Amino acid sequence: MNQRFQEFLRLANGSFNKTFNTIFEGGEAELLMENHENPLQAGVDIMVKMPGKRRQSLNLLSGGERALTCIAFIFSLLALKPTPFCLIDEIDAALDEANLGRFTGFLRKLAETIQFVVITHRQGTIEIGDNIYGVTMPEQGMSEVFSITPREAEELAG
Amino acid sequence: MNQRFQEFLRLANGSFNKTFNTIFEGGEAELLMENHENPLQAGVDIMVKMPGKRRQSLNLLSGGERALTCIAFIFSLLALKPTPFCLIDEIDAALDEANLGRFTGFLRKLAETIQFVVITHRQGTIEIGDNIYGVTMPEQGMSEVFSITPREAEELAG
Amino acid sequence: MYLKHLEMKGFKSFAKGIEIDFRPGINVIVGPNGCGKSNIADAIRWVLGEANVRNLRGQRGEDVIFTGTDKKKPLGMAWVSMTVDNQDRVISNDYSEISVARRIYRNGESEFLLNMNQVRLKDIHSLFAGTGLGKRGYSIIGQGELEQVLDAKPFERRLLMEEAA
Amino acid sequence: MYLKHLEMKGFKSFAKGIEIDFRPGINVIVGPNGCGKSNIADAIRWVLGEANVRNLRGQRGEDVIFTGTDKKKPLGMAWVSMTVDNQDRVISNDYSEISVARRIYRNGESEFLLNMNQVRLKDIHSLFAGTGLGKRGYSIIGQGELEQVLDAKPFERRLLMEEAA
Ligand SMILES: Nc1ncnc2c1ncn2[C@@H]1O[C@H](COP(=O)(O)OP(=O)(O)OP(=O)(O)O)[C@@H](O)[C@H]1O
Ligand SMILES: Nc1ncnc2c1ncn2[C@@H]1O[C@H](COP(=O)(O)OP(=O)(O)OP(=O)(O)O)[C@@H](O)[C@H]1O
Ligand SMILES: [Mg+2]
Ligand SMILES: [Mg+2]
Repeated sequence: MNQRFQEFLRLANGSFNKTFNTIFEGGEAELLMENHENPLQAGVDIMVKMPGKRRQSLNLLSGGERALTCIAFIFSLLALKPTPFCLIDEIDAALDEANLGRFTGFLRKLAETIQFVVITHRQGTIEIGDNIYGVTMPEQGMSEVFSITPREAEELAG
Repeated sequence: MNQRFQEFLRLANGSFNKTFNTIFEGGEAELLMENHENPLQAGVDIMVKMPGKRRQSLNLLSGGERALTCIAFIFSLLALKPTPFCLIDEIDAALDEANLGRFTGFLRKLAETIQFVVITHRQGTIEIGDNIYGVTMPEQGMSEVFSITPREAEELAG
Repeated sequence: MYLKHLEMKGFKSFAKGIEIDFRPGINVIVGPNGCGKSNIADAIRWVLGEANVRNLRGQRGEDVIFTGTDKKKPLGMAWVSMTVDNQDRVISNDYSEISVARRIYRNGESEFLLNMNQVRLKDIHSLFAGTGLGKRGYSIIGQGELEQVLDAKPFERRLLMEEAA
Repeated sequence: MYLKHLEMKGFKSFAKGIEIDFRPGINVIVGPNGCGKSNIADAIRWVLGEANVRNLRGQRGEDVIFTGTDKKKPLGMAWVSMTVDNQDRVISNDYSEISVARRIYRNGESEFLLNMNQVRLKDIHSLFAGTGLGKRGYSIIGQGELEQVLDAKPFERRLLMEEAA
């Protein structure tokens, strides 16, 4: 158990550092085995260094930095071991326009091998959609769904 | 203690229902004393009914409905007992454009008696600002602040 | 393998029957607050065998059945059917298309169907085992769940990663 | 009463001294992710006497002092000064303007100043008591704290409301 997981962690750490560095255009990220007297109960620690800043504890990160760090972590697992499809629900809410652009750029690359279902309010994310569905409630409390064009999506997304 | 709080709860319930109804353009909201064998330890329950939908438990609300319900609660306390200034940090992130408009409309009304300091990425909120400050990091890791026009804010907010 | 088609009726706010065709690449779902977007995510988790209704924002199993509005009465049943393309035989069986369905009644009784044959929850789990499908924090990130990996304790973080190992 | 002026140096990412003039009405603060907006909110909480550094995303008191970057060395002190207009005598004393300042050194020693006179933390708390200033969930809603009122247990919700009672 432990041997196999240690090997996987080595690969995941490499993938996480590479994905983080691409998405943040610099900086470093690491996944480390926790020091624990019982190796079977040891968990995984995360260390990050934002470009140009010092290494610091996770709770000093800003809202947007935390969100993008989590996105880099999830995307690095998907790059390592793709799943048939991935569903994400408004994970882009805290990102500013520049970080939204980095997120959508990386998402487009991953979508060459993994199908994505993306729920979003952000215009930048809607624009990279290959297939767009709108959900409305013409009668309060009852949802309806229909396929729409990017143009219509802009009005509906709100 | 209890008598005074019961009286305040009656007023807060009225203010919450009125604020909720204005912000959601319909619906109902209630603050109730919890049934507890020791009245001194009884807390406060919240019940809401979205316009056109049935009364339901709080955890079935959507992300945006939860956010706007909390905004209505906080604004109703501020309307009841104003504080010299109020600082809010990205409380508008989950709102769609229509709900953002309701939020900014109510904020403008409250700002006639209460000063607000509002941290936001949303264009609709920036537009109602009387005084706008931009924060940047020309050198990675070191913040600088300067007063800006609404036009400049649009580019910077991202 | 990819998600091809989703049909449902009576699941949460979807009182009327609806159908969605998905395509490979990026499928985007948009709409105003409270219109039912996250309910679609819940439907996909549910049909993939989500056993804990708290992960679907409910308290009892039947909470996923349409509870009615000011004008419409509650329904007695909810069902969701999902079809995945299996031409690349990610799941090694004879089918080039696999459809999974789930149904629940007001009395709490629920049933699963695999290509129209009744199966158990365990069969759904073993069908998709190893593909990562339906795993929280890896192939499904629900609203508000993004930062769980940072907030989790180190050991929980390890369990999350075991899904992808 | 309203917030007139904020000055700080060495507080979190504000290595260089900065000043902000506020006005009655709506003051908006914008900027990219990680540039220091929420650090301004933390500075206001800190100078109003926030005693628990965890509410400022830190672990020890000195975590609020600028820790340096790749190019700049850490600083040895952080200070924040806030001026409020008191012409309407919400706080009944002789001053039409009240300025509060707080300083902390690397060794953990900290001091408070009220109109340039050294005071204790208790004095700051009693000065603003009853105005609601600095109270979490009512006059200061930090990033990610909006939904606390829904997630809180009923009794915690009551304590939050007592601030406004
Ligand atoms: N069993 C049910 N029957 C009827 N309606 C339900 C049921 N369960 C949930 N709902 C309704 O679904 C709505 C929430 O939908 P959902 O969470 O999908 O919204 P959303 O589109 O994701 O919105 P947001 O953009 O705010 O996140 C709620 O208003 C709730 O009343
Ligand atoms: N003591 C300190 N010394 C130096 N930098 C610090 C210190 N404490 C926090 N920081 C830095 O401040 C940054 C976070 O700033 P802040 O949380 O204010 O960002 P923000 O503008 O609110 O961003 P967002 O839009 O993502 O919420 C972090 O990158 C962190 O490195
Ligand atoms: Mg949602
Ligand atoms: Mg912030």
